[in-house]
Amino acid sequence: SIFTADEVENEEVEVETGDGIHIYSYKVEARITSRFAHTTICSRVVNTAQHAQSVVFNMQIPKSAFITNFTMNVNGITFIGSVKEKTVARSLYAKARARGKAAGIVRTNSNDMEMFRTEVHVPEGSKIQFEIHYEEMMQRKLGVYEYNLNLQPGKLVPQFQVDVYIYEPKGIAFVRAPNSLGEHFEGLVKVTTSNQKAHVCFKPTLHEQRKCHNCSSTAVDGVFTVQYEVIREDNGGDLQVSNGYFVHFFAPINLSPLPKNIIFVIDISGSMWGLKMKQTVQAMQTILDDLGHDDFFSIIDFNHNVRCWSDELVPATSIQTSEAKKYIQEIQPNGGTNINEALLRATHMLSNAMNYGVTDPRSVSMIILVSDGDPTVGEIKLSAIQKNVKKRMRDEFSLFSLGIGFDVDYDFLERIALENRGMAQRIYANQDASQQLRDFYQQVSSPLLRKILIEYPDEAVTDVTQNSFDKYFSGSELVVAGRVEPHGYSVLQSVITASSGTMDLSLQAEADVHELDEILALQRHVNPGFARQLWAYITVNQLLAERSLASTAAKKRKITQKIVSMALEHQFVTPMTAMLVESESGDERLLADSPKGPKQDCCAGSSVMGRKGLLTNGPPPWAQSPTAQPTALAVKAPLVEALPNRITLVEND
Amino acid sequence: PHFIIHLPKCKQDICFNIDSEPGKILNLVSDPNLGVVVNGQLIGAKKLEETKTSTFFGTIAIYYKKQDMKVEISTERISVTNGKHAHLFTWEETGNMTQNGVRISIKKDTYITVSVNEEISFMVLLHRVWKKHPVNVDFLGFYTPHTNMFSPEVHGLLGQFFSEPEVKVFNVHPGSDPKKPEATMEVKGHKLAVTRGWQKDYRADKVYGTNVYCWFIHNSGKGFIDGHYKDYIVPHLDSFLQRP
Repeated sequence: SIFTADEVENEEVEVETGDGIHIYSYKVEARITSRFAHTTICSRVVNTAQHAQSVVFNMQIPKSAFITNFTMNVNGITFIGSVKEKTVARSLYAKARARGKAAGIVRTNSNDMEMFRTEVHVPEGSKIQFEIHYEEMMQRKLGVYEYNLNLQPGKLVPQFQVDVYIYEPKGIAFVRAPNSLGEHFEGLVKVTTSNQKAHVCFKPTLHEQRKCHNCSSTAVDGVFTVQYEVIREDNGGDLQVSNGYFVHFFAPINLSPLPKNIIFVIDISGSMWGLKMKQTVQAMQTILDDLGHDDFFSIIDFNHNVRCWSDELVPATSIQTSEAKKYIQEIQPNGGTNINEALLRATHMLSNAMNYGVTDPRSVSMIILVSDGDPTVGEIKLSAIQKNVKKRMRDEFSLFSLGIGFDVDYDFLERIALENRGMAQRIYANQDASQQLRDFYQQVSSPLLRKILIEYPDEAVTDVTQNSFDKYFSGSELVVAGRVEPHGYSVLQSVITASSGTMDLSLQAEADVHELDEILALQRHVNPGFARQLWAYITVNQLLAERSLASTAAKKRKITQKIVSMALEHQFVTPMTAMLVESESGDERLLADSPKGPKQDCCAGSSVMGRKGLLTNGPPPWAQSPTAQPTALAVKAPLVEALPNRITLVEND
Repeated sequence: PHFIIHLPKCKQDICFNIDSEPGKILNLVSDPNLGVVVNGQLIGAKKLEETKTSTFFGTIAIYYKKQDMKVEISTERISVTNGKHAHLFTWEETGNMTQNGVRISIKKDTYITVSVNEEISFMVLLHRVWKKHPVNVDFLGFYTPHTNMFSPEVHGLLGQFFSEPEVKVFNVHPGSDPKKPEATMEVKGHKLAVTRGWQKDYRADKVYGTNVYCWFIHNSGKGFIDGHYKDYIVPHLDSFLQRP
């Protein structure tokens, strides 16, 4: 049996859901070891109906995560996942499909999550176990790491349990598990912490899961959140070596922020009319209030024309900011979109300020572009705009792009930002957009260091990920990883050089090459291979970013090969790989492919299933229409008989 | 705290203790012309020892007025303040900071050096004791080379000796302790009864220290230092010494 004795006992628990599909167990275990999270979600289901029907396994996975494994067991037949190069996986899948022995795993996009959904058609009495694994790096934002888990079991579950284990070698400063699932679950999340370890457990009983006393529906529906921070004693960062790989987390605290020169370039074209403009204005009110006395700023708003609130940077005094707020409030969006001209004007303004010595030479100069659409006026060729901006941006300037909604070519905004020492963020055009804009601004509003270079002895390390960074912002974290030479030193050292508000810094960090492995070996609920996977995770993400900036097809191909090779070695489902899920005999197959980016989509902020244009096929035809199977066949029927002849598949690229 | 003054011309080392109260700030170096001041704040041991509280330096502050730069070193942390910019470091790290001629180097759990325009340098040494020690507390040592190029206006408990006083030691005779001969010292117009002894320099060996043989001045350096040691108590960590 694929069920434990405990679960078999629980079969006695009657959970009437009407459709004959009972989820007996839904267990999530996340192991976060040194910011690297490995999540396993396991669900065990029985079709208790008197007929064959489809069983769906739905899971929302953070977009920043890579799926690393998926297995399924149907009545003792195990399907095992393996990551393959996309065309290979598709070809194998196509063969199975041709023989009518294939089913699809669908992945679609939502705001920060993507849906992983698989569906199998099984005879009555079938027992199915789904298990998915995914990995992600915890990103420090505003001084906190946040682990989010989407919990939507859809039904009452006799054995429902979430365990989040955190292990941070340098110690945990705090762990919070804010009750994001609603008042119903107040006090049900248990947090246990010691110096380096934390365990967050959520295990509601059947009764506690019920929406009301006699309800048969579950109240578990939402995002389960765990927030934590590590202890930081050392401005040189936390250098950790494990299993032949090193990871260096650099997040100095207690440094004064650098003054900044900031130009807000705001799209006021017709498409911004309504909620988007209202939310932008709201956000700008707060952002302008947050500017410091040492900061300089200006505002450029553009549609087909480009207007400047002030032709030059002005100090962020209360008079100037209140003038700027008034100006923004009076904006009436209309007309086209001339991104090229607006950005060039901003670079010109920054250059002038620098040339005339208006700004502090150690200050940080930033352009924050807020736009909701593609250029329609002036230069509209994206590559030409990219080239123009790059040419005019000085090394001291950075461009941050915020793309509101889905009418905007986010890839372009991301490219242009990455190419100019900045970053991009998608803003979902809903009621929350104002907060999203403010949050983004907060992340970049306190630059603490410039020109950060994190170096290691050449003979001690190889394959080091990006180790030079233009800026370090308060509350964030710079992470560098690499391989440690096997016959190198017993202590790995690092030297970090950077420039702060008033001084040039050179800091050192060091780590014993063996110590952490010895400690990890004694720990339960840790991921001893974290450093290797974290290094691979960072490398693949960097390669994906590099790929989007590649100037020629040949360069792109070369990077793609590297990504594929890394993804195969580390079993990551990336945009260049897919997961083929095969039965042990290899004659039945499922394919997990990466989803399309939400580009040019109409339904910003809408629910996952409500989005249009993502699925090339409709929902699985068998999903809502149970078909009766002969009882005899249902008990021991091989899956091949139960799998549909028709398939569903997400296409991309 | 104990003080060791090396007098290079007469090749002598002189030492004395200053016994004051925890919390008091002693001026060590004050050079108003260069705009450099070094003050040390005393901390006390956890318990009295024979009715007396031993005191140590718990915080050393170096202030360079021309750059409005303050380096405050305690046994817990190091803060570097420049105008409204403040950076905090701990003894857990190793690193260097440079700004407008001021260079600060931290050697993890060991020492900090601060140099100004490569003309003046100071070293602050960290002494960690066993946390559960019934009496002792963590404390700091302060070292400054006699080659520092201070202005003639330099003063302070240490600063006054950059201009080397003339010292004559004579009438050396056995003391009550056979290992510690006694003598008479003539300095700054005073004749002082001094005792030969030794004090520790912890730069080379942080645990056991290196013995520095010196003539010990009794009564908190009375007669060897200008005025009374209380004249060197200042109100703030960045206060210059007000000369009478």
